[in-house]
Amino acid sequence: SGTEVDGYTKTEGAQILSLQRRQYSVNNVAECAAKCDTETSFTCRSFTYNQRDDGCWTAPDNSKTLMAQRGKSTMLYEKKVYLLECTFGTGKQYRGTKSTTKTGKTCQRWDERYPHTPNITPEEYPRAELESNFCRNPDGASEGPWCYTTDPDTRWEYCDVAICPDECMHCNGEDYRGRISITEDSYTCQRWDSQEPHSHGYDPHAFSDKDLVENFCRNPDGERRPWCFTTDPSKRWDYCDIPRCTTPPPTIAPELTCITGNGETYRGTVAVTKSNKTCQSWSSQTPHQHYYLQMYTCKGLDENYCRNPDNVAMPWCYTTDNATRWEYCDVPRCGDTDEPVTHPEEEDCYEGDGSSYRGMTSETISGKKCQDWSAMIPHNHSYTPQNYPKADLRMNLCRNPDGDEAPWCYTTDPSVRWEFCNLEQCPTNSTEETPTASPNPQTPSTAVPPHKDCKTGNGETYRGPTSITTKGVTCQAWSAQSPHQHKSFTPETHPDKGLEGNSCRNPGNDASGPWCYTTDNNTRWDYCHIPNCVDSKCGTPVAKPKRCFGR
Amino acid sequence: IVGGCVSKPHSWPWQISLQTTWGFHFCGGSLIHPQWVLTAEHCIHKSEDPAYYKVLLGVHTKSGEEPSRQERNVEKLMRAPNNADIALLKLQSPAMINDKVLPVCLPEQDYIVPARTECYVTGWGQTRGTAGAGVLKETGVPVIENKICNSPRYMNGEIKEDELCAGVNEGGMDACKGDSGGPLVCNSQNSYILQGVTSWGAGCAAPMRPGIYARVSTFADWINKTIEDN
Repeated sequence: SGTEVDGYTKTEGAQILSLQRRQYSVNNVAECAAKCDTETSFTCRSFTYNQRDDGCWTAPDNSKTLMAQRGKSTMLYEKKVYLLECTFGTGKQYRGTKSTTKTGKTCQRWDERYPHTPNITPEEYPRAELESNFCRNPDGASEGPWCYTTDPDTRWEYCDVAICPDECMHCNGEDYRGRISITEDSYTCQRWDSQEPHSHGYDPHAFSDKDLVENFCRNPDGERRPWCFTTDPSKRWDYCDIPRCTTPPPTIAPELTCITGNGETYRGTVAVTKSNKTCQSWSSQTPHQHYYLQMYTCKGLDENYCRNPDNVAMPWCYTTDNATRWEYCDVPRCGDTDEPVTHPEEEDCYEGDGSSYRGMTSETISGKKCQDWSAMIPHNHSYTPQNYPKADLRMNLCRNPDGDEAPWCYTTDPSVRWEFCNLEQCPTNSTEETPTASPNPQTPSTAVPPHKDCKTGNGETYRGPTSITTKGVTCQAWSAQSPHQHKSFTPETHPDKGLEGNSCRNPGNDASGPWCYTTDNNTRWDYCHIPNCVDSKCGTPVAKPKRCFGR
Repeated sequence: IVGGCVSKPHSWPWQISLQTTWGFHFCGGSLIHPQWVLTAEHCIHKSEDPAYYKVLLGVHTKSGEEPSRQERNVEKLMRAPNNADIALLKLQSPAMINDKVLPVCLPEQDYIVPARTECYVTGWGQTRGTAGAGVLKETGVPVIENKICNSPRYMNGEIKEDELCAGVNEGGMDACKGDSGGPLVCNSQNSYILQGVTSWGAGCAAPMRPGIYARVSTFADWINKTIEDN
């Protein structure tokens, strides 16, 4: 509808007439929201937009600090962060308006020096929004928001701010799906679908299994904790302070003898690397120092067993060899057999129904990215590597595990469960590039595919069928002398210039492209509009690349 | 290219070989327009004189003795702003576009390739003992987000915003010396888009040391304007 604004709640038919409000003229709601987001006169907590006359005013108040009133054709937008009257973790993100302590004392204003001279000031902590006398936690105090009190005998005290429910994480928070959007150092998170102020590669569509929604803290990349890019241009990203859940984490089915995917759930006892080096115990700091045990508390870092706590390609370990800090382990892959692979691995085409296709395409026919076969988001399914160990359901590669017509995959688009892949059947009788074929090495390459209705350069080699000028007039045949007589450009004078019929041509190497004599008595000749081949086919090679990922 | 495999002939028809006039290949490049090649700025350190260089198009082998070969002299050298490792070469005459010589598409200005996107790097550079020396090789490499690439386990803060990283953690597949200037392309909507220009690396194909590419999308406007103005 164009009236929703992220980060705000909307109340139709309401307005806030704060004394400090600032009036703006805008074109739409989004512009009004931008005024609020960049307001410098005060902390903007809400804005009111009048859809009838595009009126807009920002205010330091919201419905928690000032009564909202009815307003004809107005819509009140309140910033969600200022409406939340509970805390997460240590409550560094708290931006509510509570101003009394646990024992009922009134808070001292942060900018006052009486009765207590503060050593934490708004100037020192500009992002902590030490506003009025509201409870805040600028220094990450362990029990949450606090304030200096107006009681001369009590310098400061914690406030009694409630804990928000359902906001916790297990392990390193890869499962965290909550709504915290302020970092541990009080930076506001940047939306994942935005490239401003920080451009980044965590495209929510490409990481559809990671729930990169709005600007909530997430852990899509095996970090120690959830994090986000920040809205501060000088700080690219920052960790978030998410409380740990007190309930046990959901149980996972551990892989004990072999791995699927990248082996994150491997909990077996292999403890040697690919080059046969013994693994260093995770609890040891020799020969290699590291912090993995503290950083990844629930990734099964037992003994010296190979593990993948940080979402890399496969289980690994620090080695006991001084010279090799770490190495991947040789944990067998579930479904591995010694049978030779007999499929055309390097061809990006499939034979038969594509059951044997083992190529690297991971895009569907409509250009959607495939979902990992091991992932259950956005589509839950049973075609897992464990269930179909011989179908090579690696990563998100197109495969045909069920004997369908062609390779397919689940898509990362939540609205499209599966699609066939962007692959063609291999030619059955092709001689191209095969050693048995006898291509003539002297055969020159085709300059321009014949009859392709586009031109390269100035179109001197254009041999397409277009026979209408840029003004829509039909061309006169090159061999005709009516309505326009001509001698310079005829099939006889230029036999190699393709002057057959009445198609547009460029026999005289005109810099502006193909042309023709016209059938209009008043226009002797005119140019034709022939699209440029380059524009339409850049990046689309005739010989399809192998797309080789192998070593 | 270390690892990877020998490419199918002419399946990367925008790949060019940048050579000295006496035929020594030292860098790659990408045809982005019939008369323009994009390469790495460090590839034109050898000489300020365009006449020092020539461009081979439509070839599969480094020696380039193929009927499809086209050879062009260089008319002009243009360096990208901000000391980026990107340069444009204007050819003295346009290349003949055909099924073996074809420009690659350019990305939109400031488009960011999502992490984990599978892209392909090609070139005639060193193979470090892996097969295929002398013929155009390719290898697929996933893109690594700059946040990860700048972490201590990878490149420890050395990667700038106008660069991108691509590679596999375990190493073994990478561009190498002689591939510089060549393309890193990613498939999108059935065509290949030039997202990177092979720039540098900490060795070749070492674990946790991905290849570093100049980020083409940062300079898309500059590229288009330079071509238009020249």
